[in-house]
Formats: sequence, C-alpha cells, structure tokens
Amino acid sequence: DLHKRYELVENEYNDSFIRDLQKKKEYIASGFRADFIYDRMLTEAFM
Amino acid sequence: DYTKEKKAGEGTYAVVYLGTKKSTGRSIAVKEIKTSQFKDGLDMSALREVKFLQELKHVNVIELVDVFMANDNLNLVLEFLPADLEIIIKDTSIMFSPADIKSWILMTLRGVHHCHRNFILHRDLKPNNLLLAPDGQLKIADFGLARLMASPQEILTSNVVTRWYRAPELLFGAKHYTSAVDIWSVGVIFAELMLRIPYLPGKDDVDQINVTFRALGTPTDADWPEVSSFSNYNKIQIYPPPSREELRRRFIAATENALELISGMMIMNPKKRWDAVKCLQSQYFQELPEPTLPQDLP
Amino acid sequence: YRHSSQYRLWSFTKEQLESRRRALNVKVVDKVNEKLQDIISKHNDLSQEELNAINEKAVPVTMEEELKFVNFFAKKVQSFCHSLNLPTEVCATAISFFRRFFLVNSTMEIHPKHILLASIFLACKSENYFIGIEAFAKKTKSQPTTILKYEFDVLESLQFTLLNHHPYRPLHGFFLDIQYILHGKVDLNYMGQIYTNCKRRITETLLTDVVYHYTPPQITLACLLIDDEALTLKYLEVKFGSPPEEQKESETEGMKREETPSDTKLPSNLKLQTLTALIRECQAMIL
Repeated sequence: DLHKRYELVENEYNDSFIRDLQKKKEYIASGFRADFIYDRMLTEAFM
Repeated sequence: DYTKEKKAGEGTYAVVYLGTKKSTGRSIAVKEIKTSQFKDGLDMSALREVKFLQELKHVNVIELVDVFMANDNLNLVLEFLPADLEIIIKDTSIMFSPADIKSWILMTLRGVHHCHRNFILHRDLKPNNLLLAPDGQLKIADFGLARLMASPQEILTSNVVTRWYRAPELLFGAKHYTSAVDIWSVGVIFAELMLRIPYLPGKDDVDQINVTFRALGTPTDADWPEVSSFSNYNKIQIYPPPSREELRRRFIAATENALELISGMMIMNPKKRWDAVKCLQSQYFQELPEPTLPQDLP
Repeated sequence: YRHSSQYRLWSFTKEQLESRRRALNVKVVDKVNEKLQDIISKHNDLSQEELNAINEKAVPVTMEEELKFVNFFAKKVQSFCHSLNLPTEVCATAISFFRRFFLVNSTMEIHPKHILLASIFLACKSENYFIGIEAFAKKTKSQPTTILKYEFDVLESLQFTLLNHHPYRPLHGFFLDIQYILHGKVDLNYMGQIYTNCKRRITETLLTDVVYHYTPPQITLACLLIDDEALTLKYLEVKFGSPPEEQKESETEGMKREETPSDTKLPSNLKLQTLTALIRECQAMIL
C-alpha cells in the first residue's frame, strides 16, 4: 500500500506520556525515538 | 510428510536434521526442540522463533514451512539453506567482487527492513545468521533473540547481539534501545565483507568497548547527548574519531558512497543512525557496479 | 494485517464461528455418548435407578452452555491477570490464547480451569514478561507440572501462532491522528478522558466474539463511536469524507471554509460509508 493512511506529524501530537519519556536521560542516551513509537501506533491504527 | 535424513547440528536447545518434504520433494531443515530441557516449559528462543517467523514472509527472511509436535518434541520445519555468509567470508579461496558485496548487503537490508516495518527487532544479526539459499538469495535466520519493538515505558535487556556486532548503546547497558541496534550490526557485517576479517573483534565485553571506540572514536555528549550519563562511561578511554582519509585507507576497495553508507550505519548516536529505509535509498545502491544477481553470486 | 496469523487463522464470519463451535460440540457429544454406552454395556449389573441417574445426569453440554462456561472462565483469566498485576497486553494475550483454545477443544475434554493458568503463563512468555514456573506456580498457588503439562496443548491448539494485535495500540494511534486531523478543535483533557474510557471498553471487548469478526482498528473505532459519536463521525468525515472538489461545492453556499489542513486528503481506497456501516455493526455487537 503505497499511500499510508496517515501522515506522521510529530509536532502536532500532544502526547504528554511520550513527551515526558523523551526528556528522561536514560531515554535520550538509549536513542529513544518518539517518531518510531508514533509510527508504530499509527501503523497499527491504519493497518 | 517430513523425513529426517541427516543430523546437521546440535545446539543447546535443539537438534537440526536435514530432510525432505515428501509431498513436494523439497529439501528442508527440521529443528527439533527438546522440550524436557527447559525447566520452564517451552524454551524462550524456540517460542520467539515460532512467534515471529509465523508472521514474516519475505524472500530475504528464512521461511517457516511448518510447525508440529512429535513424541513430546516441538519441530520447526524450515527451508533448507546450505551455506551462510561466515563460510563465504572465511573461505579465502572464494573470490568475491564489490558487486557481490553490494548484493549481499542489499538483501540483508531488505530482510532487516521487512522485520523493522513489522516492528520486530532481530537482535542477533551476524554473518552466520545470514544464510544462503541454492538460488543465491540471502535470508535472515535465527530469531531466537528477536522481540517486538518495546512499548514506550518497557525496559529491555542490553545483553543481546553477539559481542562483535553489538551496538555502542548496548555496550553501555541501554534499556530503551530501538531497531538501530540491528543497523549497527549490518554496518559491522558490511565492513567484514570488505575486509574479510572481523572488524571489531573484542575479547570480552570490556575489551569490546575499547576496540569499538579505538576504531571509531569515543562518543561525547556533543554528538550523543547524555551518553556520559551511562554508568560505565567514565571508565572508558577517549579516542578521536577516524578521519575520512583514515576510513579510505581502512576500506581501500570502498567507493565514497560505500563509505557514506557504512558511516551512516555506524553513527554512534542511535538517534542519528540511519534506519533501514535510509540505507536502502543510499547512493551506494544506485551507483555502479550493479549488485550481482543472486543466482550469479559465489 | 492480512499477512498476520491473527487475520489468516483466527478471523471468522459469524456463520463460520457458529458452525465451528457446533461441529466441535457435536463431535465431542458423540464421543461422550459412546463412552457412556460403553460404560453401561460393561456394567450390566446397574440398577434401574442407577441407569436413570446416568440418563438424567450424564448429559453432554450443548454448544450454548459450553460458550457460557468458556466465557465464565475467560473472565477468571482476566481477573487472575489483574490480581497478578500483569500488563494490559499480557492480559489481553492470555484471554486470546484461552478463548482460541476452546475454539479447538471442548470443555468436556479438558476442564477450563487447567487451561486458565497455562494460557496466562504462555502469554507472559510470549509477551516478554517472563515469570519462571516456580514463581508463577507459587503466585497462583498451583503445581508447576500441571501448568507445563497443558502449555504444549495450548501451543498446539493455537497452531503455534502467538503474535496478537490488540486494539490498544490502534487507540493510541487514533488518539494521535484525531489531534492532527481535527487539530485545534479537540480539547486535550477531554481526549485524555476519551482515551481512558475507550481503553476500559476495549478490555471488555476482548471477552466477546467481536475479536473474531472485526480488526483491532475497527474495534477501536467502534469503542470511540460509543464514547463520543459526534467526535468520531466528525473525525472520519474529515479524514475519509468526500474528496475536496465535492466538499468545495458544499462550501460555496456561504459556509466558512473549514480550516482543515488540505493535505489531510490522502488518496485512500477506503469508502467512508462502508467503514461507518462496519463500525456501527461492531458497535452494536459490543453493546
């Protein structure tokens, strides 16, 4: 399916849960990527 | 419907036989998992193999043909793949060209991309887990350490990936790592294909950190924010990153784009490291030589 | 999703599900009756009241009774998971393993109480929430051997398919996408409340046959519809509604131009009314 049924627009999402994680040292150091999380949730929603 | 004709190997939790699927005459490998071995029931590695291979269907991922129970053993029937990349690299009588290397890395990245777009981390990519089919297709195998991408607040064990192919964030004990760990492993494999010797062969986990940073430079908070917050960061030696010139000398057969790709796959900061899509779209796969067709590979 | 084992092996129409359960019940009822006749013929010294008792009491359960029995124990799986403080996904997977098991086996062959713990134990392993068998048996006041004995039965009945897609991640996905599509028009605190309500309702749907008839995202949208019909329909309309040109005509009648971002019109091969009708059906079944 060439056209995913969603656009991943990270700065449009107000997700306090993910945003808090992004600020934690151990998450930053691990290479935690909020966009990977968003992409997964959106993929599961539109599959 | 399956025969077990020859024992091909024995591991901690499984015995592998070569055989045939009678109804089609297809060569298969049967991984017979001893169920009594694991005091907690079905072994976790076997459970992961079954769980993920049932969902993945891709030319560059090993096919799980069937699964069945027989005399209290779990049997995974897998497609028969007679060789692997480790054999090829070690056998110096086999000459291979830059086009061959490009083909193997391309197939590896396609297989990794398929895992990642299904949000599956392999977590044990290394040459002897990249098997070769008679038609030359390379297939990712051994999902015994695989897992689904973590839920946001989940804690992952950093004790994964065979040492020489282990990403720096894992060496530091990271708990919230991503699919970037697989890309690092592919970068090390790429280097090994070009050098024909292991690229970062650490003697033990501590030495692995030293070998990695001596070769690629020690990361700092400037290029990898919070890297200094890892508990074992202070004990490590500070080495400068290699210059482009130094990389050219190291990989004499590599083109500029090849160096670009291997550098992208081995960016220290996992957040900046290239993902599978970016690797596949790199110039390296668009420039000559074209990747050797699988059936023409050694 | 169509490549997933959940779609390929564990999705049914209502008719398929009914006939699968009925066929299973008929098969086992025959077996039970056979055994009964066998016992009666072997014991020709049975008194009349013993014979009456057998005919009266040893009556196989019907398909409907089986389903009630299985659902009763599925609720126990859920409460057991809660008492063990297992993560949401692990609990959902345990229920899924348990209910699928009894699409393949009858409660007249294996008592659900034996499968209850094996399903939870296997779900913990499968969802990377590993608890050693000793610790698990201790927590659940049971015997390790009993649990391990049935683990392979569960695995085999599942046809070794372990990866589950539950509606929780789609809920998170729609939570994000609604903010984008209706951006500026939804109150975040309110969205947070919706999220919590829907998560709870999703947990309830796991105990129903909805999971066999609809995909996880459809179940999620049905739960959203139940919780806030106006918001959900608005979102679907803007997201999948009529293409922009038709929309412009309707706007030229003096309506204020919606400030929806025009790039949200992604070419999608999805028909809004088909989707809405499907979600309505799912909503009705959940309710």
